[in-house]
Amino acid sequence: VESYQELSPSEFFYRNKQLAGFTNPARSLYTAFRELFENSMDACELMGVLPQIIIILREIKRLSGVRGIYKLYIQDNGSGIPERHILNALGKIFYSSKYVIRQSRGTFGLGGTLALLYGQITTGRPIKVVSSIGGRYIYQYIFSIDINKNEPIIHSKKRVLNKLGWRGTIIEFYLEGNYIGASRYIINYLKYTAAISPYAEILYVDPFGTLYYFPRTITMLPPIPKETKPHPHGIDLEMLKILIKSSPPEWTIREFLVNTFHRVGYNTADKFFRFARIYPATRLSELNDDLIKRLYNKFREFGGFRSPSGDVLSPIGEKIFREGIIKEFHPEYVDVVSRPPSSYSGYPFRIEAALAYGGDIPGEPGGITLFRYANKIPLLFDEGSDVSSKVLNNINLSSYKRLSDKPIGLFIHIVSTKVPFKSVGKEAIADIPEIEHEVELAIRFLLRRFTKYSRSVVRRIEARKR
Amino acid sequence: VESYQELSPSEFFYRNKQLAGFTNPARSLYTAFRELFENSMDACELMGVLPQIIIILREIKRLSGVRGIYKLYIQDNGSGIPERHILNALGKIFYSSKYVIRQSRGTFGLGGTLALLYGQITTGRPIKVVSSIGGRYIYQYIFSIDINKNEPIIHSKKRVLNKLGWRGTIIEFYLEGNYIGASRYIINYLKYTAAISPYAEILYVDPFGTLYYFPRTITMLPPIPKETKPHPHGIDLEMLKILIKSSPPEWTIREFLVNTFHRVGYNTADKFFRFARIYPATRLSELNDDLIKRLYNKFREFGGFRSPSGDVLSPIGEKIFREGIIKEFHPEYVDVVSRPPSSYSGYPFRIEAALAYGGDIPGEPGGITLFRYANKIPLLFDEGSDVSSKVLNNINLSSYKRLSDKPIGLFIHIVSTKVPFKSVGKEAIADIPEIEHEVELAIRFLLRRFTKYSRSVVRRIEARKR
Ligand SMILES: Nc1ncnc2c1ncn2[C@@H]1O[C@H](COP(=O)(O)OP(=O)(O)OP(=O)(O)O)[C@@H](O)[C@H]1O
Ligand SMILES: Nc1ncnc2c1ncn2[C@@H]1O[C@H](COP(=O)(O)OP(=O)(O)OP(=O)(O)O)[C@@H](O)[C@H]1O
Ligand SMILES: [Mg+2]
Ligand SMILES: [Mg+2]
Repeated sequence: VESYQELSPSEFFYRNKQLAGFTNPARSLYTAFRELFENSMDACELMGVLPQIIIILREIKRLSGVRGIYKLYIQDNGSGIPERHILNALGKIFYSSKYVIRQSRGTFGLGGTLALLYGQITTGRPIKVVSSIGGRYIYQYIFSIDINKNEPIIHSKKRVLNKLGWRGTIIEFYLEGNYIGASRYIINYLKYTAAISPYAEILYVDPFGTLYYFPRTITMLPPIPKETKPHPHGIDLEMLKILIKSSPPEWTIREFLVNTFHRVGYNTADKFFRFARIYPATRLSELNDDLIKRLYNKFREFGGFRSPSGDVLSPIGEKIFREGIIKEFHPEYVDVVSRPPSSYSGYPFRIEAALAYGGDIPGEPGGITLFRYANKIPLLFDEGSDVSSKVLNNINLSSYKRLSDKPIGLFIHIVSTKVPFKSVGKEAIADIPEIEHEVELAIRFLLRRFTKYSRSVVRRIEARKR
Repeated sequence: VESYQELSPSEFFYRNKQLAGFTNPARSLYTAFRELFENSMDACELMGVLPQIIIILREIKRLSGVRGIYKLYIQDNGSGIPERHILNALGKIFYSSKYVIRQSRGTFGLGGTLALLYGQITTGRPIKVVSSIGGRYIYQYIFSIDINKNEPIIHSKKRVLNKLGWRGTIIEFYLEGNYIGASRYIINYLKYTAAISPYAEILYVDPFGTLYYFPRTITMLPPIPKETKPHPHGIDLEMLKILIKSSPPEWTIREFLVNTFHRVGYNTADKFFRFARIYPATRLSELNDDLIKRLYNKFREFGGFRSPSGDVLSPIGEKIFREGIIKEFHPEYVDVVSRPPSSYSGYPFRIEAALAYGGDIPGEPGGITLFRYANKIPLLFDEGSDVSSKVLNNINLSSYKRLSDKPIGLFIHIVSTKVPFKSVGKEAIADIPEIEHEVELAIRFLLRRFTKYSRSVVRRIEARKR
């Protein structure tokens, strides 16, 4: 006889934490590190603040083999978390400020919480968080997570006067890990972050006591990402019903369209109603299910909606991208391209890409090393299932005659209000046709320009010989 | 100022349904099909019943382009769902009978529910389910899903006398799809299922009215998978605390070990306590946090626990596997190997593999076409991120001199009480070292034998020439 059970979100991800990158102790240590780091970067950039992030990882106790218990300390100068949200933000799965339509690293509402939960289940120790939004007080909580209820359990709460007007967040917790296995991924993650975000100051002290310092080499920030309204092509019938229900019932559907959707003005709305043969002055309260279905189907068919605007996005920008790659890899040649905005399913996105040759680019001579990024996050795993990898493998590279005595680095960065990650572990991007197309255009553009450069180098060498 | 929000599980997966395979209309139609089919296969096999599954897919309405509204009808002769669980099982995410430690296709508690939810958000139509566990009544519910609350909403409930003693489940619902895009995947899915489960009778009527009939060609079922206890190497500190809390406090830790864990008898327990220097007669009620931590660390270090038993698993079996491949692909040569049981992190698993040559095996002459299966589910997508693909790519195939005038099919089947899927879409398996090792041994074994067969064929041909 079958036994039926309901799991809370925390129970589900506790049992299936491998879905989020918490597989073995080395990978789990890396995942915990990056999830908290990404939270700190978001907290700074969403406020328009130049990030300063300090991470200290210490080995507290060696277990059997290469496993150990570590203490992770991370501090940022970001937005801080409002006092009433601190415990839920970090102690509850599916609690987030990233559930809006806006570009950010965070998107699922579980990464940071799951890192802390992983620490709890491997060490039994409580978590300490200190945060202030720059106001009168700094708050400190010590808590653990009730996995069964998906709720934080307060152990202690302290409040001190914020005499220096500090703003930011500090998290301290313990977790099992394997630093021997994780170190090169952690260090590469920081290095690749510095390459794409040279405006961030990062200090990292590893368990051996080594300080890795990535200084800020540029003081301009990319634009702050903007929250945007949904696009008519990005919604389904259920979402349309929800949007209608949460709008004033006296609105006409004409007002509803103009107020609810991204880039829909009165002209576009009127064009749509003529196309759909729907009476624009119908009140929302007068809509029945059949009318809503018709509205929805006409939404899908109408070709006149302006495509999502790229203005809401926050690309790195060619100048910053170039600076970062030069700082971290000192290549002999670097070329950056920023594709114009595009969209898929109503979500705007842009591809920024760079090709770097020589210097400290890792890899085989003549080989191409792929560096993948999404919303400024370096993606170090699952290259085989990523769209950029697929595009690169389908390009006939022999048709691009190029220098092959040193490694080539190909940097692909995708920014979007919704990056189509293939799993909650955020390591690979799905091969959405529009994205695949844009990545291919960017790569071919860079390869053509590198072919030109290669020819000029060869001509120069031959001229010198003569 | 940031706006914090909590999402219910259904809201989260509604927004992120692409994580579960609901990407475009073609892929979504395929995913809905397979999720419901896998529920039906589980319902039959977990009861030891030869499956008979009927699926009818009709196009109700053509939308723009290749998209259409479809009606999916699926019927099985499985266990049925007990009346009080019907609505939650299908109308609530994270409600499941598969949350026990036992091999089954279902594992996450969301696939079928998400398929029905996808239908609801694309068509607005309610869902009909009819089910009986073979008792006095057959129950019919018409319902929809409250996405905000993660709860089913009853539209109507009917109960009729089960005069013929029928047992099983019927689901009828509507969903948007693209059958032109999905058809080859759906038909291959059924074909590959028939290859590995020739004891199942499958009738499928497609939107063109074509009947695909996969008759039963064998009447022996694989063994029913057994539920098992947790293994000491498969639990973390949190799980140990939960297990202790849910045991009678008067138990000694010696009794606790023997009653709670898989394959731990009094001899093993006593060996463990000597190794750990823990007093076996300590009552659970006397344990404090430090003692539990010590118990947990010693669990990890103790090498004397017997590895998980493969008896709880339900492999296909070499005989059935061979029959199925012959029936579906009519190869000239087929060889099957069943590796002995192994385990990872306390979870038992086994690899069954087959190599088939010629006949109707698809692919290029001399090329190897990979057919991947996990717990009897054919995996048709994400080959590039799967462990079997990684293993095959790392094998130097030129060292196996073999016939190359026809395609070769390599079938890899993994059964486990916990298949390490990389995402909730269940299309690729993570490269856990123990699994990677076993897959490699299986593939090399089959290649060696095929090399032998190839040599004998060549010798025969040359003998004939002379
Ligand atoms: N260092 C920080 N500074 C400010 N806010 C933070 C910080 N860390 C976490 N938060 C808040 O906690 C919320 C939850 O974080 P968590 O990492 O669990 O999910 P997320 O970042 O929203 O999504 P994802 O799962 O994609 O990481 C965030 O949305 C943010 O509001
Ligand atoms: N055809 C069926 N016959 C009997 N029980 C069923 C059937 N379909 C669904 N169920 C029940 O409903 C539960 C939920 O199904 P659902 O597909 O949502 O999740 P799951 O199968 O448990 O896990 P997964 O997400 O991996 O598919 C199942 O665990 C099973 O108990
Ligand atoms: Mg986060
Ligand atoms: Mg299921």
